[in-house]
Amino acid sequence: GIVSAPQEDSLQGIKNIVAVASGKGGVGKSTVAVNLALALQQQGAATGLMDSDIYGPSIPIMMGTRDRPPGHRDQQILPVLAHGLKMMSIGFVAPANAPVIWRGPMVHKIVSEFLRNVAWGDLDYLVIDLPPGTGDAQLTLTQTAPLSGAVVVTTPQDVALEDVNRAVRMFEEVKVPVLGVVENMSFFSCPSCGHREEIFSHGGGKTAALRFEVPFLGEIPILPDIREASDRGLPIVAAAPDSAAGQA
Amino acid sequence: GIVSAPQEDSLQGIKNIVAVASGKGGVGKSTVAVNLALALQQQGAATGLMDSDIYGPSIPIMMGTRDRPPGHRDQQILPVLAHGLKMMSIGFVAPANAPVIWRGPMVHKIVSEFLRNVAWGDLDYLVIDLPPGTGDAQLTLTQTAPLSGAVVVTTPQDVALEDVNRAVRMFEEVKVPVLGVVENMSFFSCPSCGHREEIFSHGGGKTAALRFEVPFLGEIPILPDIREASDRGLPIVAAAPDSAAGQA
Ligand SMILES: Nc1ncnc2c1ncn2[C@@H]1O[C@H](COP(=O)(O)OP(=O)(O)O)[C@@H](O)[C@H]1O
Ligand SMILES: Nc1ncnc2c1ncn2[C@@H]1O[C@H](COP(=O)(O)OP(=O)(O)O)[C@@H](O)[C@H]1O
Ligand SMILES: [Zn+2]
Repeated sequence: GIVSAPQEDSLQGIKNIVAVASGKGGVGKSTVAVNLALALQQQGAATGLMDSDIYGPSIPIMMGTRDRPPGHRDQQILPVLAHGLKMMSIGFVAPANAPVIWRGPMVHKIVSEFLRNVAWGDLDYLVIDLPPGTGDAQLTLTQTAPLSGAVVVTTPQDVALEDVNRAVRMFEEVKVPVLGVVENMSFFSCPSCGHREEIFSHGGGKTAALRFEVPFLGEIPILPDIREASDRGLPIVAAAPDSAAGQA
Repeated sequence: GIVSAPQEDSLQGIKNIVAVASGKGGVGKSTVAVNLALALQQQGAATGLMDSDIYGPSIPIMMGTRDRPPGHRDQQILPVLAHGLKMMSIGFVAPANAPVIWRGPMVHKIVSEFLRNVAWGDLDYLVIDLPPGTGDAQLTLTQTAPLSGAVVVTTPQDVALEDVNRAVRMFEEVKVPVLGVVENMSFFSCPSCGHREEIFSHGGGKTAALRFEVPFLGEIPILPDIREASDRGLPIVAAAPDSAAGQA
Protein backbone atom coordinates (compact mmCIF):
# COMPACT_ATOMS: atom_id res chain seq x y z
CA GLY A 1 0.00 0.00 0.00
CA ILE A 2 1.07 3.65 -0.03
CA VAL A 3 2.30 5.56 3.01
CA SER A 4 -0.23 8.38 2.94
CA ALA A 5 1.13 11.90 3.45
CA PRO A 6 -0.63 15.24 2.94
CA GLN A 7 1.63 16.67 0.20
CA GLU A 8 1.24 13.71 -2.15
CA ASP A 9 -1.64 15.32 -4.03
CA SER A 10 -1.36 13.83 -7.50
CA LEU A 11 -0.35 10.42 -6.14
CA GLN A 12 -3.45 9.99 -4.01
CA GLY A 13 -5.49 8.17 -6.63
CA ILE A 14 -2.76 5.55 -7.13
CA LYS A 15 -3.13 2.19 -5.38
CA ASN A 16 0.34 0.71 -6.03
CA ILE A 17 3.66 2.20 -7.10
CA VAL A 18 6.14 -0.36 -8.42
CA ALA A 19 9.74 0.61 -9.20
CA VAL A 20 11.77 -1.30 -11.79
CA ALA A 21 15.46 -1.18 -10.97
CA SER A 22 18.80 -2.59 -12.04
CA GLY A 23 22.20 -2.65 -10.42
CA LYS A 24 23.76 -1.54 -13.72
CA GLY A 25 22.71 -0.28 -17.14
CA GLY A 26 21.96 -2.20 -20.28
CA VAL A 27 20.32 -5.22 -18.65
CA GLY A 28 16.91 -4.49 -20.17
CA LYS A 29 15.38 -2.64 -17.22
CA SER A 30 13.37 -0.20 -19.39
CA THR A 31 12.25 -3.10 -21.56
CA VAL A 32 10.95 -4.94 -18.49
CA ALA A 33 9.32 -1.75 -17.12
CA VAL A 34 7.43 -1.24 -20.38
CA ASN A 35 6.45 -4.92 -20.53
CA LEU A 36 5.30 -4.96 -16.92
CA ALA A 37 3.13 -1.88 -17.39
CA LEU A 38 1.59 -3.34 -20.56
CA ALA A 39 1.01 -6.75 -18.94
CA LEU A 40 -0.80 -5.11 -16.02
CA GLN A 41 -2.88 -2.97 -18.38
CA GLN A 42 -3.76 -6.04 -20.46
CA GLN A 43 -5.02 -7.71 -17.29
CA GLY A 44 -7.47 -4.83 -16.90
CA ALA A 45 -5.58 -2.58 -14.46
CA ALA A 46 -5.52 1.20 -14.95
CA THR A 47 -1.77 1.64 -15.35
CA GLY A 48 0.72 4.48 -15.56
CA LEU A 49 4.40 4.44 -16.58
CA MET A 50 6.84 7.06 -15.35
CA ASP A 51 10.30 7.38 -16.82
CA SER A 52 12.52 8.78 -14.07
CA ASP A 53 15.73 8.51 -16.11
CA ILE A 54 16.35 12.16 -16.88
CA TYR A 55 19.73 11.62 -18.56
CA GLY A 56 18.76 8.79 -20.88
CA PRO A 57 14.97 8.54 -21.25
CA SER A 58 14.11 5.47 -23.32
CA ILE A 59 10.37 5.16 -22.70
CA PRO A 60 9.18 7.53 -25.48
CA ILE A 61 11.24 5.66 -28.09
CA MET A 62 10.15 2.22 -26.88
CA MET A 63 6.50 3.24 -26.82
CA GLY A 64 6.65 4.89 -30.25
CA THR A 65 5.65 8.23 -28.79
CA ARG A 66 8.40 10.68 -29.66
CA ASP A 67 7.54 14.35 -30.19
CA ARG A 68 4.37 14.31 -28.13
CA PRO A 69 4.70 17.32 -25.85
CA PRO A 70 2.40 16.80 -22.86
CA GLY A 71 -0.50 19.19 -22.38
CA HIS A 72 -1.36 21.19 -19.26
CA ARG A 73 -4.59 21.74 -17.36
CA ASP A 74 -5.22 23.49 -14.02
CA GLN A 75 -1.48 23.90 -13.45
CA GLN A 76 -0.93 20.15 -13.77
CA ILE A 77 0.96 18.32 -16.54
CA LEU A 78 -1.21 15.86 -18.46
CA PRO A 79 0.31 12.42 -18.99
CA VAL A 80 0.89 11.24 -22.57
CA LEU A 81 -1.48 8.44 -23.57
CA ALA A 82 -0.40 5.46 -25.68
CA HIS A 83 -1.11 1.72 -25.82
CA GLY A 84 -3.57 2.14 -22.95
CA LEU A 85 -0.99 3.64 -20.57
CA LYS A 86 -0.62 7.08 -19.01
CA MET A 87 3.02 8.07 -19.32
CA MET A 88 5.53 10.75 -18.40
CA SER A 89 9.17 11.15 -19.42
CA ILE A 90 11.61 14.03 -19.93
CA GLY A 91 11.89 12.58 -23.42
CA PHE A 92 8.44 14.03 -24.19
CA VAL A 93 9.47 17.47 -23.06
CA ALA A 94 13.06 17.99 -24.18
CA PRO A 95 13.67 18.08 -27.94
CA ALA A 96 15.40 14.93 -29.17
CA ASN A 97 18.28 16.49 -31.02
CA ALA A 98 19.30 19.00 -28.38
CA PRO A 99 20.97 16.67 -25.90
CA VAL A 100 21.04 18.32 -22.54
CA ILE A 101 23.24 17.43 -19.62
CA TRP A 102 21.09 18.30 -16.63
CA ARG A 103 22.93 19.16 -13.44
CA GLY A 104 22.08 17.20 -10.27
CA PRO A 105 19.62 19.47 -8.43
CA MET A 106 17.63 20.01 -11.65
CA VAL A 107 17.21 16.26 -12.05
CA HIS A 108 15.72 16.03 -8.58
CA LYS A 109 13.27 18.84 -9.35
CA ILE A 110 12.11 17.25 -12.58
CA VAL A 111 11.45 13.89 -10.92
CA SER A 112 9.59 15.62 -8.14
CA GLU A 113 7.46 17.41 -10.74
CA PHE A 114 6.67 14.10 -12.45
CA LEU A 115 5.56 12.57 -9.17
CA ARG A 116 3.62 15.44 -7.66
CA ASN A 117 2.46 17.55 -10.55
CA VAL A 118 1.31 15.14 -13.26
CA ALA A 119 -2.45 14.45 -13.44
CA TRP A 120 -2.12 10.69 -12.95
CA GLY A 121 -5.73 10.39 -11.83
CA ASP A 122 -6.93 7.05 -10.45
CA LEU A 123 -4.53 4.21 -11.19
CA ASP A 124 -4.24 0.65 -9.95
CA TYR A 125 -0.51 0.71 -10.73
CA LEU A 126 2.14 3.30 -11.49
CA VAL A 127 5.30 1.63 -12.80
CA ILE A 128 8.40 3.76 -12.30
CA ASP A 129 11.39 3.05 -14.55
CA LEU A 130 14.28 4.05 -12.29
CA PRO A 131 17.56 5.28 -13.78
CA PRO A 132 19.98 2.36 -14.22
CA GLY A 133 22.28 1.62 -11.29
CA THR A 134 22.14 2.23 -7.56
CA GLY A 135 23.50 5.70 -6.92
CA ASP A 136 22.44 8.94 -5.36
CA ALA A 137 19.54 9.55 -7.75
CA GLN A 138 17.99 6.14 -7.20
CA LEU A 139 18.30 6.36 -3.42
CA THR A 140 16.68 9.79 -3.38
CA LEU A 141 13.81 8.57 -5.51
CA THR A 142 13.11 5.58 -3.28
CA GLN A 143 12.97 8.00 -0.37
CA THR A 144 10.67 10.54 -2.04
CA ALA A 145 8.17 8.27 -3.79
CA PRO A 146 6.01 6.00 -1.62
CA LEU A 147 6.89 2.66 -3.27
CA SER A 148 4.77 -0.44 -2.75
CA GLY A 149 7.48 -2.68 -4.17
CA ALA A 150 10.42 -3.06 -6.53
CA VAL A 151 11.45 -5.42 -9.32
CA VAL A 152 15.17 -5.88 -9.96
CA VAL A 153 16.32 -6.73 -13.49
CA THR A 154 19.65 -8.41 -14.14
CA THR A 155 21.57 -10.31 -16.80
CA PRO A 156 22.85 -13.80 -15.98
CA GLN A 157 26.60 -13.36 -15.56
CA ASP A 158 28.55 -13.70 -12.29
CA VAL A 159 29.70 -10.08 -12.38
CA ALA A 160 26.03 -9.08 -12.24
CA LEU A 161 25.46 -10.70 -8.82
CA GLU A 162 27.06 -7.83 -6.97
CA ASP A 163 24.86 -5.40 -8.85
CA VAL A 164 21.73 -7.28 -7.79
CA ASN A 165 23.08 -7.36 -4.22
CA ARG A 166 23.50 -3.59 -4.23
CA ALA A 167 20.00 -3.03 -5.59
CA VAL A 168 18.38 -5.40 -3.10
CA ARG A 169 20.31 -3.81 -0.20
CA MET A 170 19.23 -0.35 -1.32
CA PHE A 171 15.56 -1.34 -1.17
CA GLU A 172 16.03 -3.06 2.17
CA GLU A 173 17.60 0.09 3.53
CA VAL A 174 14.55 2.17 2.59
CA LYS A 175 12.12 -0.63 3.58
CA VAL A 176 10.68 -1.21 0.12
CA PRO A 177 9.63 -4.84 -0.50
CA VAL A 178 11.56 -6.49 -3.33
CA LEU A 179 8.91 -8.23 -5.43
CA GLY A 180 11.59 -10.27 -7.16
CA VAL A 181 14.41 -10.60 -9.68
CA VAL A 182 14.02 -10.98 -13.47
CA GLU A 183 16.86 -12.59 -15.40
CA ASN A 184 16.91 -10.98 -18.83
CA MET A 185 18.97 -12.09 -21.87
CA SER A 186 19.00 -15.47 -20.16
CA PHE A 187 20.14 -17.45 -23.24
CA PHE A 188 20.01 -17.38 -27.05
CA SER A 189 18.58 -20.05 -29.32
CA CYS A 190 19.94 -19.94 -32.86
CA PRO A 191 16.94 -19.46 -35.19
CA SER A 192 18.78 -21.45 -37.84
CA CYS A 193 19.90 -24.62 -36.04
CA GLY A 194 18.36 -24.32 -32.57
CA HIS A 195 21.77 -24.33 -30.85
CA ARG A 196 21.47 -22.78 -27.41
CA GLU A 197 24.23 -20.35 -26.49
CA GLU A 198 24.53 -18.88 -23.01
CA ILE A 199 26.12 -15.71 -24.35
CA PHE A 200 25.93 -13.87 -21.05
CA SER A 201 26.10 -17.02 -18.92
CA HIS A 202 22.89 -18.40 -17.36
CA GLY A 203 21.16 -18.70 -14.05
CA GLY A 204 22.75 -15.73 -12.27
CA GLY A 205 19.35 -14.15 -11.71
CA LYS A 206 18.00 -17.26 -10.06
CA THR A 207 21.16 -17.61 -7.95
CA ALA A 208 20.84 -13.99 -6.86
CA ALA A 209 17.17 -14.42 -5.93
CA LEU A 210 17.99 -17.47 -3.78
CA ARG A 211 21.03 -15.88 -2.19
CA PHE A 212 19.34 -12.61 -1.35
CA GLU A 213 16.08 -14.33 -0.39
CA VAL A 214 13.73 -12.62 -2.82
CA PRO A 215 11.35 -14.27 -5.32
CA PHE A 216 12.66 -15.28 -8.73
CA LEU A 217 10.21 -13.91 -11.27
CA GLY A 218 11.53 -15.70 -14.34
CA GLU A 219 13.81 -15.64 -17.39
CA ILE A 220 13.53 -13.70 -20.63
CA PRO A 221 15.69 -15.11 -23.45
CA ILE A 222 17.64 -12.98 -25.94
CA LEU A 223 15.10 -12.36 -28.70
CA PRO A 224 15.97 -10.14 -31.66
CA ASP A 225 12.22 -9.38 -31.79
CA ILE A 226 12.51 -7.55 -28.46
CA ARG A 227 15.30 -5.32 -29.74
CA GLU A 228 13.43 -4.65 -33.00
CA ALA A 229 10.28 -3.81 -31.06
CA SER A 230 12.21 -1.30 -28.90
CA ASP A 231 13.79 0.26 -31.97
CA ARG A 232 10.44 0.63 -33.75
CA GLY A 233 8.42 1.68 -30.72
CA LEU A 234 5.95 -1.19 -30.99
CA PRO A 235 6.26 -2.85 -27.63
CA ILE A 236 5.75 -6.60 -27.37
CA VAL A 237 4.88 -8.23 -24.10
CA ALA A 238 7.50 -10.81 -23.14
CA ALA A 239 6.74 -13.82 -20.98
CA ALA A 240 8.36 -13.25 -17.59
CA PRO A 241 6.77 -9.89 -16.77
CA ASP A 242 3.49 -11.76 -16.36
CA SER A 243 4.90 -13.26 -13.20
CA ALA A 244 6.00 -9.82 -12.04
CA ALA A 245 2.47 -8.61 -12.79
CA GLY A 246 1.15 -11.47 -10.67
CA GLN A 247 3.39 -10.43 -7.78
CA ALA A 248 2.60 -6.75 -7.84
CA GLY B 1 48.68 16.85 -24.76
CA ILE B 2 47.79 17.88 -21.25
CA VAL B 3 46.75 21.39 -20.25
CA SER B 4 49.39 21.98 -17.61
CA ALA B 5 48.24 23.50 -14.32
CA PRO B 6 50.14 23.81 -11.04
CA GLN B 7 47.83 21.70 -8.88
CA GLU B 8 47.96 18.62 -11.08
CA ASP B 9 50.85 17.10 -9.16
CA SER B 10 50.33 13.38 -9.63
CA LEU B 11 49.22 13.81 -13.26
CA GLN B 12 52.36 15.58 -14.38
CA GLY B 13 54.19 12.45 -15.45
CA ILE B 14 51.34 11.39 -17.73
CA LYS B 15 51.61 12.10 -21.46
CA ASN B 16 48.03 11.26 -22.57
CA ILE B 17 44.76 10.81 -20.69
CA VAL B 18 42.10 8.97 -22.69
CA ALA B 19 38.53 8.67 -21.42
CA VAL B 20 36.32 5.76 -22.46
CA ALA B 21 32.67 6.76 -22.42
CA SER B 22 29.22 5.51 -23.35
CA GLY B 23 25.89 7.23 -23.73
CA LYS B 24 24.27 4.44 -21.69
CA GLY B 25 25.25 1.46 -19.58
CA GLY B 26 25.77 -2.13 -20.59
CA VAL B 27 27.33 -1.48 -23.98
CA GLY B 28 30.71 -2.91 -23.00
CA LYS B 29 32.44 0.36 -22.10
CA SER B 30 34.49 -1.15 -19.22
CA THR B 31 35.37 -4.10 -21.44
CA VAL B 32 36.70 -1.71 -24.11
CA ALA B 33 38.53 0.40 -21.50
CA VAL B 34 40.33 -2.70 -20.17
CA ASN B 35 41.11 -3.91 -23.69
CA LEU B 36 42.39 -0.51 -24.79
CA ALA B 37 44.71 -0.22 -21.78
CA LEU B 38 46.04 -3.74 -22.36
CA ALA B 39 46.51 -3.16 -26.11
CA LEU B 40 48.50 0.01 -25.40
CA GLN B 41 50.60 -1.78 -22.78
CA GLN B 42 51.26 -4.66 -25.16
CA GLN B 43 52.53 -2.16 -27.71
CA GLY B 44 55.13 -1.09 -25.16
CA ALA B 45 53.45 1.95 -23.61
CA ALA B 46 53.56 2.55 -19.83
CA THR B 47 49.83 2.47 -19.16
CA GLY B 48 47.49 3.17 -16.28
CA LEU B 49 43.77 2.37 -15.89
CA MET B 50 41.51 4.41 -13.63
CA ASP B 51 38.01 3.26 -12.78
CA SER B 52 35.98 6.39 -12.11
CA ASP B 53 32.68 4.53 -11.70
CA ILE B 54 32.22 4.83 -7.95
CA TYR B 55 28.76 3.24 -7.87
CA GLY B 56 29.50 0.16 -9.99
CA PRO B 57 33.26 -0.43 -10.28
CA SER B 58 33.88 -3.33 -12.66
CA ILE B 59 37.63 -2.99 -13.28
CA PRO B 60 38.82 -5.07 -10.27
CA ILE B 61 36.60 -7.99 -11.25
CA MET B 62 37.54 -7.84 -14.93
CA MET B 63 41.24 -7.69 -14.11
CA GLY B 64 41.03 -10.50 -11.56
CA THR B 65 42.25 -8.23 -8.80
CA ARG B 66 39.61 -8.26 -6.09
CA ASP B 67 40.64 -7.79 -2.46
CA ARG B 68 43.88 -5.99 -3.21
CA PRO B 69 43.79 -2.95 -0.95
CA PRO B 70 46.15 -0.34 -2.38
CA GLY B 71 49.18 0.63 -0.30
CA HIS B 72 50.26 4.14 0.72
CA ARG B 73 53.61 5.95 0.58
CA ASP B 74 54.46 9.61 1.30
CA GLN B 75 50.78 10.45 1.69
CA GLN B 76 50.00 9.14 -1.80
CA ILE B 77 47.92 6.08 -2.71
CA LEU B 78 49.88 3.44 -4.63
CA PRO B 79 48.17 2.05 -7.72
CA VAL B 80 47.40 -1.68 -7.83
CA LEU B 81 49.59 -3.53 -10.34
CA ALA B 82 48.27 -6.32 -12.57
CA HIS B 83 48.78 -7.54 -16.15
CA GLY B 84 51.37 -4.78 -16.64
CA LEU B 85 48.94 -1.97 -15.76
CA LYS B 86 48.84 0.51 -12.86
CA MET B 87 45.21 0.68 -11.70
CA MET B 88 42.90 2.42 -9.29
CA SER B 89 39.25 1.73 -8.47
CA ILE B 90 36.94 2.19 -5.48
CA GLY B 91 36.45 -1.57 -5.88
CA PHE B 92 39.95 -2.07 -4.42
CA VAL B 93 39.13 0.02 -1.37
CA ALA B 94 35.53 -0.72 -0.43
CA PRO B 95 34.78 -4.27 0.72
CA ALA B 96 32.92 -6.23 -1.95
CA ASN B 97 30.07 -7.48 0.17
CA ALA B 98 29.18 -4.22 1.89
CA PRO B 99 27.55 -2.36 -1.00
CA VAL B 100 27.67 1.35 -0.31
CA ILE B 101 25.51 4.00 -1.91
CA TRP B 102 27.81 7.01 -1.97
CA ARG B 103 26.15 10.41 -1.94
CA GLY B 104 27.01 12.85 -4.74
CA PRO B 105 29.66 15.10 -3.14
CA MET B 106 31.55 12.06 -1.81
CA VAL B 107 31.76 10.64 -5.33
CA HIS B 108 33.36 13.84 -6.56
CA LYS B 109 35.92 13.75 -3.73
CA ILE B 110 36.88 10.15 -4.43
CA VAL B 111 37.43 10.77 -8.14
CA SER B 112 39.49 13.84 -7.31
CA GLU B 113 41.61 11.73 -4.95
CA PHE B 114 42.16 9.14 -7.70
CA LEU B 115 43.31 11.80 -10.10
CA ARG B 116 45.45 13.94 -7.86
CA ASN B 117 46.61 11.68 -5.06
CA VAL B 118 47.53 8.36 -6.67
CA ALA B 119 51.23 7.81 -7.42
CA TRP B 120 50.72 7.26 -11.17
CA GLY B 121 54.37 8.07 -11.92
CA ASP B 122 55.46 8.39 -15.54
CA LEU B 123 52.87 7.03 -17.96
CA ASP B 124 52.45 7.25 -21.70
CA TYR B 125 48.70 6.70 -21.29
CA LEU B 126 46.17 6.84 -18.49
CA VAL B 127 42.89 5.27 -19.60
CA ILE B 128 39.91 6.50 -17.58
CA ASP B 129 36.81 4.30 -17.53
CA LEU B 130 34.05 6.89 -17.09
CA PRO B 131 30.80 5.96 -15.36
CA PRO B 132 28.20 4.85 -17.95
CA GLY B 133 26.00 7.58 -19.40
CA THR B 134 26.28 11.32 -19.86
CA GLY B 135 25.13 12.94 -16.65
CA ASP B 136 26.43 15.32 -14.04
CA ALA B 137 29.25 13.04 -12.88
CA GLN B 138 30.65 12.54 -16.37
CA LEU B 139 30.51 16.24 -17.22
CA THR B 140 32.30 17.14 -13.97
CA LEU B 141 35.02 14.62 -14.66
CA THR B 142 35.66 15.89 -18.18
CA GLN B 143 36.03 19.35 -16.66
CA THR B 144 38.39 18.34 -13.84
CA ALA B 145 40.70 15.89 -15.63
CA PRO B 146 42.82 17.24 -18.51
CA LEU B 147 41.71 14.78 -21.21
CA SER B 148 43.70 14.31 -24.42
CA GLY B 149 40.82 12.46 -26.06
CA ALA B 150 37.76 10.25 -25.65
CA VAL B 151 36.52 6.98 -27.11
CA VAL B 152 32.76 6.42 -27.24
CA VAL B 153 31.45 2.85 -27.02
CA THR B 154 28.01 1.92 -28.33
CA THR B 155 25.90 -1.06 -29.34
CA PRO B 156 24.48 -1.17 -32.88
CA GLN B 157 20.77 -0.44 -32.43
CA ASP B 158 18.95 2.68 -33.60
CA VAL B 159 17.96 3.66 -30.08
CA ALA B 160 21.68 3.90 -29.27
CA LEU B 161 22.31 6.69 -31.81
CA GLU B 162 20.90 9.35 -29.52
CA ASP B 163 23.15 8.11 -26.72
CA VAL B 164 26.22 8.45 -28.94
CA ASN B 165 25.02 11.91 -29.97
CA ARG B 166 24.79 13.00 -26.34
CA ALA B 167 28.25 11.64 -25.55
CA VAL B 168 29.86 13.29 -28.58
CA ARG B 169 28.13 16.60 -27.78
CA MET B 170 29.33 16.44 -24.19
CA PHE B 171 32.95 16.12 -25.31
CA GLU B 172 32.52 18.89 -27.88
CA GLU B 173 31.16 21.14 -25.15
CA VAL B 174 34.28 20.66 -23.04
CA LYS B 175 36.58 20.70 -26.07
CA VAL B 176 37.86 17.14 -25.72
CA PRO B 177 38.70 15.50 -29.08
CA VAL B 178 36.60 12.41 -29.81
CA LEU B 179 39.08 9.78 -30.98
CA GLY B 180 36.23 7.70 -32.35
CA VAL B 181 33.30 5.33 -31.87
CA VAL B 182 33.53 1.59 -31.18
CA GLU B 183 30.54 -0.57 -32.09
CA ASN B 184 30.44 -3.42 -29.58
CA MET B 185 28.21 -6.54 -29.73
CA SER B 186 28.09 -5.84 -33.45
CA PHE B 187 26.73 -9.29 -34.44
CA PHE B 188 26.72 -12.93 -33.31
CA SER B 189 27.95 -15.92 -35.28
CA CYS B 190 26.47 -19.22 -34.15
CA PRO B 191 29.40 -21.47 -33.17
CA SER B 192 27.38 -24.47 -34.26
CA CYS B 193 26.14 -23.56 -37.75
CA GLY B 194 27.83 -20.22 -38.50
CA HIS B 195 24.50 -18.40 -38.87
CA ARG B 196 25.00 -14.71 -38.36
CA GLU B 197 22.39 -13.00 -36.17
CA GLU B 198 22.28 -9.24 -35.73
CA ILE B 199 20.81 -9.56 -32.25
CA PHE B 200 21.19 -5.91 -31.39
CA SER B 201 20.96 -4.73 -35.04
CA HIS B 202 24.18 -3.78 -36.90
CA GLY B 203 26.02 -0.77 -38.17
CA GLY B 204 24.63 1.85 -35.77
CA GLY B 205 28.13 2.64 -34.53
CA LYS B 206 29.40 3.31 -38.03
CA THR B 207 26.30 5.39 -38.83
CA ALA B 208 26.83 7.41 -35.68
CA ALA B 209 30.51 8.01 -36.49
CA LEU B 210 29.63 9.27 -39.98
CA ARG B 211 26.72 11.39 -38.79
CA PHE B 212 28.60 13.02 -35.95
CA GLU B 213 31.81 13.28 -38.00
CA VAL B 214 34.15 11.32 -35.75
CA PRO B 215 36.34 8.34 -36.71
CA PHE B 216 34.85 4.85 -36.69
CA LEU B 217 37.27 2.66 -34.75
CA GLY B 218 35.75 -0.70 -35.56
CA GLU B 219 33.37 -3.49 -34.57
CA ILE B 220 33.61 -6.06 -31.81
CA PRO B 221 31.29 -9.06 -32.31
CA ILE B 222 29.37 -10.76 -29.49
CA LEU B 223 31.83 -13.36 -28.23
CA PRO B 224 30.93 -15.54 -25.25
CA ASP B 225 34.72 -15.65 -24.62
CA ILE B 226 34.64 -11.95 -23.77
CA ARG B 227 31.92 -12.41 -21.20
CA GLU B 228 33.70 -15.44 -19.70
CA ALA B 229 36.96 -13.50 -19.53
CA SER B 230 35.23 -10.65 -17.67
CA ASP B 231 33.62 -13.08 -15.26
CA ARG B 232 36.90 -14.86 -14.52
CA GLY B 233 39.10 -11.76 -14.44
CA LEU B 234 41.41 -12.96 -17.21
CA PRO B 235 41.15 -10.16 -19.73
CA ILE B 236 41.47 -10.98 -23.41
CA VAL B 237 42.37 -8.32 -25.90
CA ALA B 238 39.69 -7.98 -28.55
CA ALA B 239 40.38 -6.79 -32.07
CA ALA B 240 38.88 -3.29 -32.41
CA PRO B 241 40.69 -1.66 -29.50
CA ASP B 242 43.88 -1.94 -31.52
CA SER B 243 42.52 0.76 -33.80
CA ALA B 244 41.64 2.86 -30.77
CA ALA B 245 45.18 2.29 -29.55
CA GLY B 246 46.41 3.45 -32.91
CA GLN B 247 44.36 6.65 -32.68
CA ALA B 248 45.34 7.56 -29.13
N1 LIG C 1 15.70 -10.17 -23.97
C1 LIG C 1 16.18 -9.32 -24.88
N2 LIG C 1 16.55 -9.76 -26.10
C2 LIG C 1 17.06 -8.92 -27.03
N3 LIG C 1 17.23 -7.61 -26.86
C3 LIG C 1 16.90 -7.11 -25.64
C4 LIG C 1 16.35 -7.92 -24.61
N4 LIG C 1 16.11 -7.11 -23.53
C5 LIG C 1 16.48 -5.86 -23.89
N5 LIG C 1 16.94 -5.85 -25.18
C6 LIG C 1 17.46 -4.71 -25.92
O1 LIG C 1 18.64 -4.27 -25.27
C7 LIG C 1 18.71 -2.84 -25.30
C8 LIG C 1 18.82 -2.32 -23.87
O2 LIG C 1 17.62 -2.54 -23.18
P1 LIG C 1 17.05 -1.47 -22.14
O3 LIG C 1 15.70 -1.95 -21.71
O4 LIG C 1 17.16 -0.08 -22.70
O5 LIG C 1 18.12 -1.64 -20.96
P2 LIG C 1 18.33 -0.75 -19.65
O6 LIG C 1 17.06 0.00 -19.36
O7 LIG C 1 18.70 -1.74 -18.59
O8 LIG C 1 19.50 0.16 -19.96
C9 LIG C 1 17.46 -2.36 -26.05
O9 LIG C 1 17.82 -2.17 -27.43
C10 LIG C 1 16.50 -3.52 -25.90
O10 LIG C 1 15.56 -3.61 -26.96
N1 LIG D 1 31.45 -8.20 -27.41
C1 LIG D 1 31.00 -8.80 -26.33
N2 LIG D 1 30.56 -10.09 -26.40
C2 LIG D 1 30.06 -10.72 -25.31
N3 LIG D 1 29.96 -10.17 -24.09
C3 LIG D 1 30.37 -8.89 -23.96
C4 LIG D 1 30.91 -8.15 -25.04
N4 LIG D 1 31.24 -6.90 -24.58
C5 LIG D 1 30.92 -6.89 -23.28
N5 LIG D 1 30.41 -8.08 -22.90
C6 LIG D 1 29.92 -8.47 -21.57
O1 LIG D 1 28.78 -7.66 -21.30
C7 LIG D 1 28.79 -7.28 -19.90
C8 LIG D 1 28.76 -5.75 -19.80
O2 LIG D 1 29.97 -5.22 -20.25
P1 LIG D 1 30.62 -3.96 -19.53
O3 LIG D 1 31.97 -3.74 -20.16
O4 LIG D 1 30.59 -4.11 -18.05
O5 LIG D 1 29.61 -2.82 -20.00
P2 LIG D 1 29.48 -1.29 -19.49
O6 LIG D 1 30.80 -0.88 -18.90
O7 LIG D 1 29.11 -0.53 -20.73
O8 LIG D 1 28.35 -1.30 -18.49
C9 LIG D 1 30.03 -7.93 -19.29
O9 LIG D 1 29.64 -9.18 -18.71
C10 LIG D 1 30.94 -8.17 -20.48
O10 LIG D 1 31.83 -9.25 -20.29
ZN1 LIG E 1 23.09 -22.11 -35.41
